This record gives sequence, structure tokens and C-alpha cells, in this order.
Amino acid sequence: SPKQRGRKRNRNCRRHALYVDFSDVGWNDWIVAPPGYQAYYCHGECPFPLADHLNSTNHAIVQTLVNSVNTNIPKACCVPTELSAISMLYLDEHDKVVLKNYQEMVVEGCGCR
Amino acid sequence: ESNHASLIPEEGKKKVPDLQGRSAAQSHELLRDFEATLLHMFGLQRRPRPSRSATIPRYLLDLYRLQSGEAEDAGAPDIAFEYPERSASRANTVRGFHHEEHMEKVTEKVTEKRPRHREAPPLRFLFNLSSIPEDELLSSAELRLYRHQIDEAAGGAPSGQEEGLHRINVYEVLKPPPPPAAGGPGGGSGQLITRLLDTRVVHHNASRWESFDVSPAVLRWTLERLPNHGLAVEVLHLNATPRHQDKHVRVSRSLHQGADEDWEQLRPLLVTFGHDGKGHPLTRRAKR
Repeated sequence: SPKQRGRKRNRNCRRHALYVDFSDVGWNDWIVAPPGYQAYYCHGECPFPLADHLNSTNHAIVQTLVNSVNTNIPKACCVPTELSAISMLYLDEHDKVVLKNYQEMVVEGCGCR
Repeated sequence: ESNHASLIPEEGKKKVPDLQGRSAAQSHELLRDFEATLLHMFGLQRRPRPSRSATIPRYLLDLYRLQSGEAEDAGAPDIAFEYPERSASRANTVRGFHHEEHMEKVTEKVTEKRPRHREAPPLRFLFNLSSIPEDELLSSAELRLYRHQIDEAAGGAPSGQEEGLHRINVYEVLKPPPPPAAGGPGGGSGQLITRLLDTRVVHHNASRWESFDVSPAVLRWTLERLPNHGLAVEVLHLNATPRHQDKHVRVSRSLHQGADEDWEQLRPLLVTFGHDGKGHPLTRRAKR
């Protein structure tokens, strides 16, 4: 039924909201801005019969189907596939003010690898 | 890495319940190691412990707001300067430095070409740039000086256009004055050998920040590791009777009439733009 199928799709690999609050981790005394940010994270199942890093060409898939799948192959993992940067304003160890761009701080997309 | 505890249990070796079973001290140590790993990723050697006196220059806060898009928020305060796109486009790190106030000196200066028509006590500023990491290459630097409008009514007869002009010269100090013990008269005063970096004529009928390009000097100190003898700032009231001399540009606490807190926000600020090769430059970002 549509409801059943909807619930199954929710379990698949996707991006989930995760707000990192710097005061929660006790860093708000030296991080001036932002107070926190939406970092997101990836979670969910990867119901793909073949791990992406194995030869997934159509030919290989046909061969594999014909010769059946080797279940010992590790399952694909739900990981970030695209990340973006945020800038932070903070006081460093020398009490100097720094504005810096940090890469790979926000998950923009998830995928099965 | 050998000296960093891996907080993520490895499959088959540790089970999460084990983690729960650790003593509080062990958990604390694990968290501290975890924090050390994260701080190291941020390029920090240890966890910053800001002192109470640490001041956040308004300029850097505004830079952050412009860069992150927060300046576009409804109700966000207006920002009185243009985002330095050119400098920021080559940098992923911007640092702010205040000068070492205890080393501020009034010195007499001699330069080869400029005629000496007035004695103006230039101020020498020393900036401690040792906190800039080795792997961060600077691409530009600016010295920001705040000048405060001179209230003509209070100052007596209003100055005409000509009379309200001030010339601000910013020099790199190439050779510092000899130490007081061996120096000239008046201990601590001596002759500077300088090189002019930037100059500007302003009228004292406005309050604003002026930005001077000091990149050649700062890059020589950081990229070429040449000695950092600081910068010298000279302000001349271009008038036959310089009655507003030293009253317009905020270059020294002693010349500043306001409260100490104001001084912390109005004092000269050296801003460096650099890149450590990790990640994108600080170009402006539309609000998420």
C-alpha cells in the first residue's frame, strides 16, 4: 500500500537535520559567530544489491544476476556525497580575532558508497 | 594517528556498551582527545581560553556578517563599508591585530626627500604577527585608522575647506631607533628610517574609518621573514596654524578623549588576508 511504501522510503539513506550548537559543546566562549549551525548528517539503508565500488556496469550486473550475488560483499554505506563550507569568527589561542572559512562543514547531499 | 585516540569504536574490537562501561576519568580523557582532534582540524594547537579583555573589532564582526549573508537579515544593522571582495577573494582567513600598546613610541623621523615644514610626532606601532601559522600565505594587509569629525562649533571659528585638511602618512619602519641607553637625547627618542607605504588627504568634517594598504611591509615580514620593525603613522594638519593637530585621527590612547571601551573599538587595527590552501576563499555567500 502507498503508506507502507512511504515508510520504507523513509528508511533509505538520506540527509537528516542536525543543528550543532556551540554552547552545547562549551565552545561559545571562543567562537564569536555563528552561535551554531545546521550541519546535517547522513543515515539510512542502502538497498543496492551491488556495492558501487564493484564493477557496476550493465554487463557486470547482468553477469552477476546470472551467476547470483556474492552475499559476502559488504553493504554500501550511507555517507555524505557533497559538503559545503561555513565561515567562523573566533578568538584563537593568542586572543587574536580570526575570520576563517572551513570546508566540509555542512552536508549538502548523501549517497550510498 | 598514533597520538589521537579514535573515539569511533572499531568493528569487532570495541562494542559501544564497553564505551559506556569506561570510568568517568577515561571518558573525560577520551572527550578531551576528541576535542583536541577537532581543534586540530580547525588549525588550533589548543583550546582557546579568551581573556576578559579580548575585544572583537567591529570591522571583523561586520566582515563576518557580510560574508555569511547575515547582513541581509531584516533588522540587521547597516554596515558602513564595502565588502573587500578583491582581498577576500584570495583569502580563506582574515586576522585582526591591535598594536603592542606598551611599545608605542613617539619618535623623530627623517626621510630623504620630503621637506620638513612641521614637526609632527609620528607614532610607531608594533604588531605581533607570530600567531599567523607557517602554512598561511598572506596576500594583502590593511591598516585601519579611525578619524573623528571635529566639531566646528566647539572648535571656535569654522575651518574653511582648506583649513580642515589633514594628511595621513603611513610608513614601514625599516630601521628602528637605537635603544634608549645608547640613543639620542630624551631616552627612547631616536631617528627612524622609514619607507612611505600609503598617504591620504582627508577633511576633518567626517567620522569614518580609513583603510591604508600596508601589504608590501606585512608581506615582507611574513613571506620573506624580514625583521618586523612596525609601522609609523604621521598625521599633519595642513594649516598654517595647526590648531586641530592630533585631534582628528585616533592614533593613540593618550590622544583619545572617550572611554577606554571606546578606545578598544577605535584603536588602529591591522587586518591580514591569507590562505592556508585548505578550502574556498571568503567570497560573499548568499544567506542559506
